[in-house]
Parts: sequence; C-alpha cells; structure tokens
Amino acid sequence: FTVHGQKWPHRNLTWSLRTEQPRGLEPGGVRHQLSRALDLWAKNSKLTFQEVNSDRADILVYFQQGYHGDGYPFDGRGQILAHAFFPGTDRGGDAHFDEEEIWLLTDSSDEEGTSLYAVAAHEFGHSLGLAHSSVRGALMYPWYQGLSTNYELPEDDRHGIQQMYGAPEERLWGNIPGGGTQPERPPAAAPSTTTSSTTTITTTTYRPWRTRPTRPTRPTRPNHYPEERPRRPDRYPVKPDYRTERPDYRPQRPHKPHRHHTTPSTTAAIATTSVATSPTTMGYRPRHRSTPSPRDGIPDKCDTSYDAISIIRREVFIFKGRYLWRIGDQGLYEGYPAEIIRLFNLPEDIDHVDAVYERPDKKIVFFIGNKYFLFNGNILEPGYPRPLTDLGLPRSLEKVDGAMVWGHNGRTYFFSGTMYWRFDESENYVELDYPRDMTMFAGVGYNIDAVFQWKDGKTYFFKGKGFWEFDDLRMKVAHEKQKLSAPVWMGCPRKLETPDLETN
Amino acid sequence: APQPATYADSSAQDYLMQFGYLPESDRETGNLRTDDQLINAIKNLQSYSGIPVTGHIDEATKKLMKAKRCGLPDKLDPRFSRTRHRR
Repeated sequence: FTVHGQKWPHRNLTWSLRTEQPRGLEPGGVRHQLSRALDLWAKNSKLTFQEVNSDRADILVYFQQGYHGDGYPFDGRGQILAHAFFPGTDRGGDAHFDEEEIWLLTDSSDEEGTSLYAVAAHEFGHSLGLAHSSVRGALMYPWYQGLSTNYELPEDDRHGIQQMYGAPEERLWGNIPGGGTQPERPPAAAPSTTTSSTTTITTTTYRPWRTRPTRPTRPTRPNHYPEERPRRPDRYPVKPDYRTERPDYRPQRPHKPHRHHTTPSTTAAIATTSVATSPTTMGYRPRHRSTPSPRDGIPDKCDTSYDAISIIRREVFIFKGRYLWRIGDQGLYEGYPAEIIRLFNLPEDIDHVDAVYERPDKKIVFFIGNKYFLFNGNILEPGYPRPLTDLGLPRSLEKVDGAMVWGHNGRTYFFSGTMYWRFDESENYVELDYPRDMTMFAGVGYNIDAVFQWKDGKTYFFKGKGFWEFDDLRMKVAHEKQKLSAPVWMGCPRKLETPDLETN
Repeated sequence: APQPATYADSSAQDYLMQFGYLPESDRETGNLRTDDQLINAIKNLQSYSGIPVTGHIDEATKKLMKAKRCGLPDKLDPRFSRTRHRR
C-alpha cells in the first residue's frame, strides 16, 4: 500500500451526499451503500464516520458527469468510474462518481452495472489518504474487481489504514502506537442543517430507513479549520481586494488634475503607430482626459498585490486597481502609476483588470470580469468587449485570473480559479480536453493573481504580495515558498521588520 | 522526430500519462519520446497491474486499458507520497 501525503487531523470524520437525486438511484439506498463503504474502513481503524447534511462535511460525495469543474473529467459510461481527493483543504476528501455509469445498489456486479458499494469503498480509501496499490485483490488496486458478499478489508489495505489511524482494538486499550495522535474533534455548535442531539452516530449505527431529519446526530463544528479558507471548491474566489488592503483607497472617479508627461500630440501619434514603434518610443504614455485623477488612493508599489502583469511591446506592465506601472530596461518609469484608462481606451468606470496579455499578432487582450477587450495599440477594436464564451470559456466563468503566452511551447494559457485552459490562437478558441486542474503547474496552487513570462524566458506566478518562479522543464515551482514581489519587481528595499515570505 | 517503433497510439499514450506512467508534463510541453521511454512506461503498467511484462501493447494490455477503473493515477508525484510499506 502507499500512503499519500496528509492524513486527517481528527478521527471522527463527517460525510455528506451532496447530489440530491443521483440519476436513476434512490437517495436512501445510495446513502446506505456509501455508509457501508465507510463502515468497512471504520471497522478496521479508529475512524468513525458521521453523516451530516452540510457542504462543510469532511467528505463530500457527488454524482457528476463529463467535465465537472475539477480538471478530471469523466468519460461517460465505461472506463473511469470515480475519483476522490486525498485529505486536505478545499476538495480534500471529496469523492466524485460518474453519474453516467450504471450503478447497482447491491454488492454484486454484472456485465451492465457496477456495484456502488465496491467503488465507494475504494474511493473512500483515497479520501482517507491511501493511494493505489499494485497488490491484486487489494481494495486499493486501481482496476475494478467487485466485492464479494460479507467482504472483509484485505490485509494490504488494513495495514495501510492502520498505519495512518491506528487499529480498532487499540481504541479499547488506549495503546495507540502510530495512529494515536489524531484527536477527536471537540463538540461544537451544530451546523444549522443538523439536529442538536448529543448522540454520536457513526456508520456502524446507521439505519438507512430512518429519515435524515429525525436521525440524531452529534453536534459538529463546521469542518473547516482555522488556518484554512472556507471550503467552496466550486466557486472562483475573487482576488484580494485592493480596497481592503488600502482602507483609504477610494474607487470613485477622480476630480483633481493629474500630472503627467504626455502631450496630446504624442498621444495621437501613439494611437496610430504604437504597434510598430520600438519599445523606447512605443508611446504608451498617459493620455489626457477631461477629468484627471487624484494622486490619493494610489496603490503602494511596495506593499500591494498585483491584478495582472504582462509584457507589452517588450516592457513590463503591472496592473493594480485602476492603475498600472510600466517597467522598461532602465527600471520603473517615472510618472507611474498612471490610471489604466489614460493609456488604454477602456470604459471610465472600470476599477481593475483581471488579466492582460499580448497576442502573437501584437494585439493586446484585457480580461475584465466575464468580458474581454481587444486592443490594437491603445485603440479598442470595433465590436469589443465580447463575452468570454466567445473564446470557448464556460458561461459560468466569472473572470480570468491570468493569461500568458508560455515561452516553453509558445501556446497561450488562461487561468481561473482551480482550472486552466490552453488557447488556440489560430482558432480563437480554447483547445479540446481543457480545462485541466491547476495542479499541473505544481506548487502554484489555485486562484492566482497574475502570471507572465518575463524577458528571461521564465514564467512567474503571482499571488498576494509574493511570487514564484516556475521551472518549465520540471513543471513545478523553482522555490516552494513565495518571494516578496516588491523588492524584485518594484525595486523596493527589503524591510527588516517585514517578515519575508521566504522565511514566513 | 522519428515515430517510435513501439506502436502506441495517442489514446494509449494518453492512458499512460493519465495514470502516471509517462510524465504528465508531456501533455503540455509535447516533449518528444524515445522508444525506451514508451516501452518502460508500458512495462511499468504491466508490472503494476500484474499482467505479463512484455513492453508491448499486447492483448492483455489492451484489455487492461479498457477495464473499468478509478480515475486517480497509479504513479503519483513522489514528493507527496510517504514511505511505501510492503508486507
């Protein structure tokens, strides 16, 4: 057996079936089979399982089909039956079953159907921290084998689960080698969806004929831990809000004059020639507007996260809120940050951009919310903005976190939440077989703020006030801990009193 | 690049990548593979599953590749795996 990564920090786990009506299946029967599958592990370890009706349970069970938002699409009826996530935050522990399979609520399988009990027992092994085993006959053997009646957990799996959570008899005698370090979760306020009895219900006492509202449950605290963010895996969390980082930031439109170095005549020249001009004269300079901005409320270049970063005409543009900085060969340009709308003809009411990249044809794409804007130089192309769905991105996508042309293969990538897409520039559409899970870019995590490829050809991912350099060949971050962005990208001094992310 | 002599169509290669027998980064980077890489991946799959190890996609391997299974990879990123214990 193979133990993979983390184990649960407590032994009394909760689970919940979150698909109300699995296709063609009776929910009570499904819950019964899931309960039996968990019981198999409970009987062989110190673990207990309690069913709750809450999306904050440790193990959430879904029946889903095709692409279902986690980068591991199901393939319809046939080969892939289910998958589950190892213990951890967000989706950790969750089990997904392919709704298009023919599931049988019996122990036996036939040519047509598959035993839900057998597959659930295997998947819950992953939920508890076990990876696949090459031992034929083991429950964690990857290929479906079916289970016999009165099935007992094979030795290989039993040793695996007991290494992590201890053997059940040790619970009686208090001798807890190895698995005895996980505490019971202390009782706490019950979620609103559960009753407030003090009886502990484990799968061993589960009675499927009892309806959920009358079944006594021990109060559980919501199953997210203080250091973790609340679990809502199916949403795309918004980027850190610069308005909360800077309480004095006022997103209202400006009223006071803004000093800059551009004349109307140079601006006019930019608009028509910027694509072809050299980097030094490319002309992306603040343009005059009738209602210039105030200097207050400008993000602090040495203490901020970034919304988007891109190389445009061989210069680095860093976007934050309504502002941008511009970095050339000589470093940060004077007169910046400037309002984005002074350089690019975006709507006056925009208060941020989500992502920006320069296409291979040198046109510039801005992503804002569920729309994208296409610029030729600093002139918005006719017909824009257009919805993200035009690019093949899903209608449910609220925003794009980052976009880049990856130097490693010259392909364009879009990132959002937990997913990423490869984009075919010639077809102007995302490629088949996407989205995929962000874990492909190992070490970067989910919900990035920005990504771009710098002049050194390397890829950099940004999140919060830090960044990672990415090793394109090894497909993982070059350093697991973030480095602070401000000293590297903005030339800010390292403050001794400010703990560096590298050591924090 | 010359086509690998070992016959493994794209779906077979996808299978090997999907379940961890070939580097998944190949999906993105399109790295060129040698015959040896492919043969080793097939051998690893055969060895792991307990079917005869031939290094070729024979009938037993084809059958295995069509069999119902869990969607998780068999070979996981070793950085996240703890010691393997065998009995």
